Amino acid sequence: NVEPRSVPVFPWHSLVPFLAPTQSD
Amino acid sequence: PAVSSPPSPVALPPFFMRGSIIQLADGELKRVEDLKTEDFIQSAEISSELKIDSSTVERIDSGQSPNAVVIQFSVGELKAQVCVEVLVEYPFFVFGQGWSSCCPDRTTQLFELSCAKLCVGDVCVSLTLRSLR
Repeated sequence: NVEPRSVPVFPWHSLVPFLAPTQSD
Repeated sequence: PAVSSPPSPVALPPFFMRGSIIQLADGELKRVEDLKTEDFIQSAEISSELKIDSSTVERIDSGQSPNAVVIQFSVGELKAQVCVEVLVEYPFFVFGQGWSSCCPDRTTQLFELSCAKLCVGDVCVSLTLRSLR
């Protein structure tokens, strides 16, 4: 039996390349 | 004469490759090429740590290497200035438009990800940390 290769799952926020400076609410 | 360097996909984030599976904040799975502006907005709305912001492209300059660019963004209502140096093929998500990069042909070549040309004035999705209480 061949184990199915697991497909990597990436979190949505990894697609955004930077965190902007935190702004006060 | 122009010297073309070979593509080096191993140095690039794998999640921009067409077909990559992305998990939204509510657990839904989508392919990277199918993401919409609403997916980012809704994911940020239910995130306890991140909130979405808009970053307007103000300048695009050459970077330190031939394949790099320095992009200056104006972020949020306070117009905080942020510069990032990325490879020309690095895609950003533009509100209402989708994936865009400084060299869409190269992005398509490397990632098979359809892209528009990133231009000054484009408004990109960005994230900020929610204030810690």
